[in-house]
Amino acid sequence: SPTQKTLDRFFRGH
Amino acid sequence: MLELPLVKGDPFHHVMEAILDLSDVAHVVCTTRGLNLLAVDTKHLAIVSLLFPAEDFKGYTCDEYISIGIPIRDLVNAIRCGDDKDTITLKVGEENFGTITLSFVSPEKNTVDYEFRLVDAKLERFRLPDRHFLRSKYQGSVKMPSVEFRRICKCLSNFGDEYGVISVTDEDLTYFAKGTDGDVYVEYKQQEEDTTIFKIDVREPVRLAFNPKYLNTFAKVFTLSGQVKLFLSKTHPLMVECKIGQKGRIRCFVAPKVEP
Repeated sequence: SPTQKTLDRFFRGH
Repeated sequence: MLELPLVKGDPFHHVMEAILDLSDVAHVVCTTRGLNLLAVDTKHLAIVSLLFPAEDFKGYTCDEYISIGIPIRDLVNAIRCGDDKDTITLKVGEENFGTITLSFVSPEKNTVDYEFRLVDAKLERFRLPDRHFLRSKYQGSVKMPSVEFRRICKCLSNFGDEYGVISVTDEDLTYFAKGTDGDVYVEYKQQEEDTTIFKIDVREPVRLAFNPKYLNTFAKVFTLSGQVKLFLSKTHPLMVECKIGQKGRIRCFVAPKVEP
């Protein structure tokens, strides 16, 4: 299950 | 208490079918104002978000804040068993919190009820970046017919499922996919006469590598709307958006792929 941290990391980009 | 009227083939069902192989759980938050769905693929490379305002959902009833995790496969399997003419209602009640009931009522008033366990009844509330944040991160956007977008995604994915590139300048939009035996290029020129169907809007040229498999998965969902809009960034996930109903929308995000 994803967490808010996963989403934040996803949207922060690379 | 939540009552969510569904129809086989409606946007909610379409999204569930599309993400069936990507994710196990759909995180759904319902309030009096409407429904928000969020699903993340198991590799955390793609996200789909669905917003349905209550006014776009005929018969939608929700009198409190409800956050649930719906097992996608169970829900899709149940809907597939139903008849196209059935009236389907998804219910989460106060007494049976922790389970979900999917009721099918035929035109002859025969009923079938499915009951299954919610994945996690107490999920945290997820926050996605707001529209202003997203807009500030994207250097370019392209509006195009969703049917055309689906055709391209299918073509790219068939050719090479692992590596694709979208490039946009103020003159054209190009798609590229690398296959094992060859490559495919698709190019769209901005037409000056008619920008209602196809429109490029860029602050600076953008080139973005991605995995065509994810776009192809989402592309069929976008055919629910006539138009699709792509937002491209050099550093942030590719965002594809379409409008559903009056104020509803579907957004998909695909993480950029690091260039080989």
